[in-house]
Amino acid sequence: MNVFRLAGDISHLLAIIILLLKIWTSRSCAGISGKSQVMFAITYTARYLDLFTNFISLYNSTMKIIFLGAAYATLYLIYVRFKATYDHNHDTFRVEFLLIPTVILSVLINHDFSPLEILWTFSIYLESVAILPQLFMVSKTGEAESITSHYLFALGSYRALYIINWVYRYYAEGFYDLIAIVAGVVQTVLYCDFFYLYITKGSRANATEMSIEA
Amino acid sequence: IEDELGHDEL
Repeated sequence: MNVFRLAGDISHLLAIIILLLKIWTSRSCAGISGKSQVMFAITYTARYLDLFTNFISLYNSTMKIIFLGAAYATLYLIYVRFKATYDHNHDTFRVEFLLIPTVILSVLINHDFSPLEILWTFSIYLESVAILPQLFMVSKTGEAESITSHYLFALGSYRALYIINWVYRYYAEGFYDLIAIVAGVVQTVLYCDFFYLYITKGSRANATEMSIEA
Repeated sequence: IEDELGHDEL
């Protein structure tokens, strides 16, 4: 554990809390891609199955349980509690274009051809592209509420901080995981356009909305 | 190899 990794985890936690609070307090999930949230739930379910087989630390297990719980709580809010506000007409990204290639890739390129390891690899590949339906939705409607932008910024920061963590770990511990690094870089690159807009447009004093031109 | 694959990140 190093400071970059911890900051990344906190940023991830913050993103999840921002999203849950936004939906809960506004009683609406307008502008949120349910498809991205479904893929995040699949991601954490596939990755954290090792909760039952591999104990790393109390911190590690606690965070896993929180991330899993929050992912399913988010799905509940979108698809059950505030279903009427779900903007499915704009959430039109074809998820099979992400699910099928990531399943195939995880079977072909993994560290070990075993069920848990393939599921872990699948979760890494799927997470790297899971935000695409959300980014697609934002570019399609041409705007994101500022709170949705903060969510995306926190989520993107989490991955960017993980990259710094990997650079640190490579030099400090000689540790590196090529699958996680390549997928993590892909994931972070997807946020670059958004980061640019968030920093240049989002910092205006009373900006309440930000536009994303595709 | 079991040890090496104990993914310790979230």
